[in-house]
Amino acid sequence: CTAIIAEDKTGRLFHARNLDFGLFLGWDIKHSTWMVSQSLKPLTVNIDFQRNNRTIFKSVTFAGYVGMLTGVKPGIFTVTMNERFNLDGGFVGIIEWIFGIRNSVWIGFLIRSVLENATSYEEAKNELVETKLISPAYFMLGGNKSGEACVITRARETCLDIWELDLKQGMWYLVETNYDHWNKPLFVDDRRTPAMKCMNKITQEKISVPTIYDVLSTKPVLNKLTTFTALMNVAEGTLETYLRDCPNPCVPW
Amino acid sequence: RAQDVPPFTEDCRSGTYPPTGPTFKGNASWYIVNLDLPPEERWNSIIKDKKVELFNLIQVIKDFIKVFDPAGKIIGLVDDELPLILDSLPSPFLEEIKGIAAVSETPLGEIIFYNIFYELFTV
Repeated sequence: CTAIIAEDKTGRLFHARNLDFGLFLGWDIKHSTWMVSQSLKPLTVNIDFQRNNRTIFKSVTFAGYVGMLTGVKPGIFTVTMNERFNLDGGFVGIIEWIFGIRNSVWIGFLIRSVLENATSYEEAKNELVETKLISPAYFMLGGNKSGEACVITRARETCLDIWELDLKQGMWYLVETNYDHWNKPLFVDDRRTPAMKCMNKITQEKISVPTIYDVLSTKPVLNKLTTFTALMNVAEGTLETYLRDCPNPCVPW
Repeated sequence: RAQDVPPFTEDCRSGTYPPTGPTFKGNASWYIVNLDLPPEERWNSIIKDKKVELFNLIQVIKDFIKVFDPAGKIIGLVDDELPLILDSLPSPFLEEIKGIAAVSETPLGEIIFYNIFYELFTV
């Protein structure tokens, strides 16, 4: 996955992501694609969660998957999650759960609860930082005020790092893939460098929903695992989701 | 043209929005989930529309597992044991999952497996 949060010169925040999933879960030789990624595309749905006929939050998910990995609470915050691969991974949390240690929360369920119940950027941030998790993760959280954006690097039990937007230092965007931001990505899986290169080329003056879509359409940020691209604008409360394909030649991840 | 050969990093795309062309497969459709409904009923309209696609995805995963487990022991475990072990999933998620399994006519264990798939693959 690749997620980007960026702030333009007027203080508007944009949050976007490519959801990549299905690595090593069967390669379809005929169509030159990953089988699970291909099967997830027609299941992708945008959902308007309502209570008393009023929108509580909007999210993109897969039909039948009740947790959320991407969503916007209009006017308040946006959130996405990227997988964090670790030996102390989700299977350990699941085994603990099976053996009755149930003080951890499933990630998709946590994000949905945060979208449903948190009433501010700070409240959402606290929940994502402090809750014990079944599996490690990266949470990208964007608010609705200038400078309100961060990447939260989580181990299952603790928060390892909070990486904040820092406009005074010229850091007007954050890019997160599937690696700790203080470490280099695996050299065969570096989507961070091309994404940052494109963001730097666009500049803060020209950042917008269309130009972020350009970044997420650039290989290898777009790759054979990319199921959809989601674009969110917190102030307007909008969520746009586009199903993606990466015809050959295209990198497999 | 460097964009089209490994490591695919030379050219940043521009002018791709609004999405068109070979990298665009369509828009995701919109649905409303009414949180005032009982959890078992919230996903009914979505699942009725996406029943075939959900079946296809689960079949792809089952076929993949069968490559490593031709006897089908893992799938048997998912179908028979997972609902018992994971019946402690928090509310309202478990009730929603039960509703989805009923409407899609899919074994509950397989829908639970689908819902914890993301956690499983963080290794």
